[in-house]
Amino acid sequence: PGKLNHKDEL
Amino acid sequence: MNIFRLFGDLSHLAAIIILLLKIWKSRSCAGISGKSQILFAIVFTTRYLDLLTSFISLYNTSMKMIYIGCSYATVYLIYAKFRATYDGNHDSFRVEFLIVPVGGLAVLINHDFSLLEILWTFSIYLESVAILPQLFMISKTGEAETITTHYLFCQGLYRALYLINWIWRFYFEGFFDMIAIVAGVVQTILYCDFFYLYVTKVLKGKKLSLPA
Repeated sequence: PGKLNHKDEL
Repeated sequence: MNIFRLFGDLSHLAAIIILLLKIWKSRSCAGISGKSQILFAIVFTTRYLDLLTSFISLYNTSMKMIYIGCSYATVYLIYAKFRATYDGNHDSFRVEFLIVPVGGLAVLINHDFSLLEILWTFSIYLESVAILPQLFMISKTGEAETITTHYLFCQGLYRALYLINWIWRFYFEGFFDMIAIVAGVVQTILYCDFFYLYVTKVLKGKKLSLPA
């Protein structure tokens, strides 16, 4: 699992 | 999207609407920390600049617009329209002690040293402590109106639900964002004391009053 940001989150 | 994130967003939306309606209908912002509301307006402004650069979904864009609109409207009501009812004496938390360290941390610890990313990181760190002036004000006044406690409960519940959302996303999607998770844990921990009082007092119909 990467440390992708949750830019789809509010 | 999962059920925890959806209910987290709805809880957050409820908190924002409850507060705005409370001030508007009672025509008073007594017991409300204007400083916390300014911090929340900063949180949304620095976090949602991507409204200008990327489109994710209608839900995402509309919720961001609502959050920004309501937070600025709330700040306007507190500091302009109902300024006479603003309790400045008890809203005395030194927010510079929050903004400066959070700003420094955002520059030091982030995922990418770009302006948008640092502003997003600043917003995440700031949100985790933005409620402190409000909690501090309640500790100084020793009490809170029941509607204010419902606002705080929804506000605290939203990030707690996000924590479950992140567990869900890690397990099912393999995604995790350590910065958002650590800040979310800190944010939720800050509400624990309030959650205890809310469950043991407000839900039993009593007024929330702290031992002065």
